[in-house]
Amino acid sequence: MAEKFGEAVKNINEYFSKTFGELFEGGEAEIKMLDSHNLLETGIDISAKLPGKKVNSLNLLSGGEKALVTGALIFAIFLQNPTPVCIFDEVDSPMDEANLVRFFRMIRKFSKDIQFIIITHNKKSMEFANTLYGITMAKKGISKVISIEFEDNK
Amino acid sequence: MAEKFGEAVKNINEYFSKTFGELFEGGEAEIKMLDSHNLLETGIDISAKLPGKKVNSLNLLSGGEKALVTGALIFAIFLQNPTPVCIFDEVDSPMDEANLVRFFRMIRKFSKDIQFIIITHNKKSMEFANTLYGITMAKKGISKVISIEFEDNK
Amino acid sequence: MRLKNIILKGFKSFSNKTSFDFTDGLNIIIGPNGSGKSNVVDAIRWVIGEKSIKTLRGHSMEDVIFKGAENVNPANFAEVTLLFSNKARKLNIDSDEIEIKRVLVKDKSGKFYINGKTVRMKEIQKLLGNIGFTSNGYSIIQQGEIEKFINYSSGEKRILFEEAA
Amino acid sequence: MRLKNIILKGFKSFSNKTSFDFTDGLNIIIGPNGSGKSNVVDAIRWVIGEKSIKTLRGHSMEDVIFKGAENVNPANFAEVTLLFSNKARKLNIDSDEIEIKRVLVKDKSGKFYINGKTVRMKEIQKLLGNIGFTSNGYSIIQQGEIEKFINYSSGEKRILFEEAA
Ligand SMILES: Nc1ncnc2c1ncn2[C@@H]1O[C@H](COP(=O)(O)OP(=O)(O)OP(=O)(O)O)[C@@H](O)[C@H]1O
Ligand SMILES: Nc1ncnc2c1ncn2[C@@H]1O[C@H](COP(=O)(O)OP(=O)(O)OP(=O)(O)O)[C@@H](O)[C@H]1O
Ligand SMILES: [Mg+2]
Ligand SMILES: [Mg+2]
Repeated sequence: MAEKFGEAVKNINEYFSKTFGELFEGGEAEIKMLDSHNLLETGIDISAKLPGKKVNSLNLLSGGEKALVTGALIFAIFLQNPTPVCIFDEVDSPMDEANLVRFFRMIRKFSKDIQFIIITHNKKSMEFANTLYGITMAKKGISKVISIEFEDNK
Repeated sequence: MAEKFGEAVKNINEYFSKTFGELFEGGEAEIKMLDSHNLLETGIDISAKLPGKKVNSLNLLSGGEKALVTGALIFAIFLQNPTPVCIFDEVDSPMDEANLVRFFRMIRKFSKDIQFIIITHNKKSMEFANTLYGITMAKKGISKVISIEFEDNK
Repeated sequence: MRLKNIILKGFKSFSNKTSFDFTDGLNIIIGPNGSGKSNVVDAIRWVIGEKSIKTLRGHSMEDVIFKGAENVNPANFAEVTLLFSNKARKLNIDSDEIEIKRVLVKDKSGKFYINGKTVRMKEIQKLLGNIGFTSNGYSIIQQGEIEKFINYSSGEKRILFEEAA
Repeated sequence: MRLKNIILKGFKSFSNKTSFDFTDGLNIIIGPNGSGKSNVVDAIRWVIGEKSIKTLRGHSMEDVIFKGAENVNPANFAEVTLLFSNKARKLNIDSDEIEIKRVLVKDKSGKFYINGKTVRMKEIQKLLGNIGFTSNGYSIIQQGEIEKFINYSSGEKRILFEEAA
């Protein structure tokens, strides 16, 4: 049980190295146990070094960088233990276009096996949709849905 | 002293009605003292009803609506007691284009008397600038500034 | 296994019965501020067993019932139904399709249903928890929350990894 | 009264001495993720007297000193200078221009200056507090904080209005 945990953390760490490296086009990231001899209680620490930068603590990162690191972490966890459905509500809003495109390209790869439901305001993000839903409030205070399906993004 | 406080709250409430009405093109909003007989200790409550909607509590509002209400509140406070400099870091990121334009039109009016320093990712917001600054990291890890001045937005 | 359809009735801003089908792959929802996009996410989290009204942006559980609009009366109840496709039997019920439903009637306690049969919230949480689809895990990231894992303490990060293990 | 210029030297990602002039009206800063935009806001808040390193995204005060980059050594100190125009004497010093500066040298305690004269942090906070320009008031909204006033308790809202009165 505790060993299963230790095993999972090691695997996710390796996946994280890959997802992080792909989203940031380089850099190094690591997930480690603070006390690997105490699998039952050890805390977990996450560190990341962006390409060309020397800062290791996550807290000093920018808003867009933190969103992308979180994306890398979630995708690493999916590689270890995917959920069938993943819902993101405006996670791309702090991202610039370059980061957003890399993030959605990774989503697209995972979307062969995982169903994504994503809310966005960003025109670039919308281009990645298999199916697009518009929610409107033509009648004030009352929501209404219309859906627009594309088949060409599959 | 306490009377000055009560006076200020009443004034800001009236200003808030105007700024809110302008940003939401209607609706009603109110700032009131929970216990107007105890000016020294009373808490303050803020409620808002968007046009056509019947919801009064701020917490149920959407991300973009909350950002706009906060904007209305800050501008109402400025009408009572302006600060010379106002700094906004990506406050427009949850706003859709229609709300963003109303928000920046209000900023433009206030910018005759208040100096604004605003960080944004949004192309529409940039159109409102008197002066635009680009920050880049051509050399990884090292920030560099360039400035581009327009005179036509004044 | 995927989510096929959601039906919202009287849930927050969805006063009228509203149904939408989700497809495989990447479903993207767009619309103006305040139109109801995050309310759809709230509906999904509510029906799969979210207990905390605070994370649904409310103060009391009845805040999810449609409160009315100009010339439109409030609703008397809120109801959300999710339809899952289960051909691969990833969910632990011998049925090709699984429908889960939650109903809250004003001044009454809420009810939960799996394929029409009344169940306790725990059963829905357990059914979906086994495939990692919980309202507070890593499969749903709410608006404004994308930085939350970064700010977790080392103990909170541990809990995240325990769920992933 | 307005902010005329900021100089950053060794502050976070601004390793080289960087100066920029602000104009009246609407100054807008743009750039890619991680380029240093919010670091400029941090610099302003730091020099006007922010005490909490947590709100500057750091763990220890020395986190604001440039930590180095590929093939670039860390800086030994961080220094930020703000130049205000004060012709209308809104700031309580008889001078057309007022320069405030904060310096933090590694392993030493920080120093503050007004027009070149060493002062205590309190004096800068008081000078600028009188015109409402504080690092934690309503004149600076940090990234991700635009909803904060909405979530304030009624007591916290009171404090906000006391500052506005
Ligand atoms: N019980 C309720 N009855 C009626 N309307 C409600 C109820 N609860 C919330 N609302 C309304 O729903 C709206 C918020 O919807 P939602 O958060 O889904 O918007 P959104 O589309 O996500 O917008 P944004 O793009 O700004 O995030 C608010 O205007 C709120 O007043
Ligand atoms: N002491 C330091 N030395 C060197 N670099 C630092 C230091 N502190 C922070 N940084 C770097 O500054 C960058 C963050 O800068 P900042 O938050 O200003 O970005 P930003 O332009 O606001 O980006 P975003 O658009 O994503 O919000 C991070 O990459 C971080 O590693
Ligand atoms: Mg939303
Ligand atoms: Mg930033």
